[in-house]
This record gives sequence, structure tokens and C-alpha cells, in this order.
Amino acid sequence: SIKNPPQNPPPRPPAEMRKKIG
Amino acid sequence: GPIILDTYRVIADFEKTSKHEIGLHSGDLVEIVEKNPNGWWFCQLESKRGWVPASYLEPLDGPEEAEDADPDYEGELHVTIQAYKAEQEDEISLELGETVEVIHKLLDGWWVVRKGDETGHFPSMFLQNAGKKDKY
Repeated sequence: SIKNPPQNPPPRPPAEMRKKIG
Repeated sequence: GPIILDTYRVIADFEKTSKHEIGLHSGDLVEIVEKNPNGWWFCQLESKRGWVPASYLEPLDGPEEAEDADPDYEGELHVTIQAYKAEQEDEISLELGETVEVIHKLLDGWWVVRKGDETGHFPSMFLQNAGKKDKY
């Protein structure tokens, strides 16, 4: 069975992959 | 019939930080079992199974294809259920119990939220839907 996901936020994407806001 | 799982390619090395996660190397191919909206996806890699960050994966078929929902510039009201202090310049710091407008629900679990004049990424797992915005 699948355990609950981690309770901490996942790491942000690598810098070059981050989506720009707007 | 057999369940066909989506295959994703790992775009950057990931070092696991708990026993329920699995480590990844750039170029690995993983099969996705569950996509949690908080940005942690349950996947299998050969004989290993565990949670990995969705932000480190791209779909094997059509990596250019946008999977994220479209932004909703009107915003959907949410309340923070945990405080978070920004660590990157494109993030927003919020205290517990603040009401914000979610304008873009990204699959990586870092949603774009607006609070007054400020906009930034915030962990979706620290947000709770507060119902539809009253437009009047």
C-alpha cells in the first residue's frame, strides 16, 4: 500500500526549470 | 487488463531525505503510480518505490506539453493552514490563517498565490480551499 506522502513541501524545481509568474 | 502507468524522465539528481522517498539520477525513467497535488508523486524505479518531487520529472511523451492547469486570474480563495517563510525570491511569506487567492495551481506543488499587491509561489500543502470567491 502507498504510505502517506512526505509532510514537508517538495523541493522547488531546479532553477532553470522554474516557471515565471505572469 | 494491466494498468499502464505514465513514464517520466528525471531531469535532475534528487537525494532522498526520508525512507519513503527514493533517490533519482538525471535520465532515469520512472513510472508514476499516484500524483498527489502537493507535488509529491509516488513512483517506481525498477524494484524501488517511493515519493519523489514532481518538479524533477518531465513526461517521456511530449516534454513540451504543458500539463499544468491554466491560471485563474480571478483567484480561488484559500486559507493558510501553516506559516511559511520564503526562501527564494519568487516565493511569498505568509502566516497561519491568512486568506489568499490561488491564481495558478502548478503540479509541482508550489502554487502561485496573491495577497494584496504581492504574488509568489507557496506550498499547496499549506493551503485549504475556502470556497468560491464572492464576486459582488
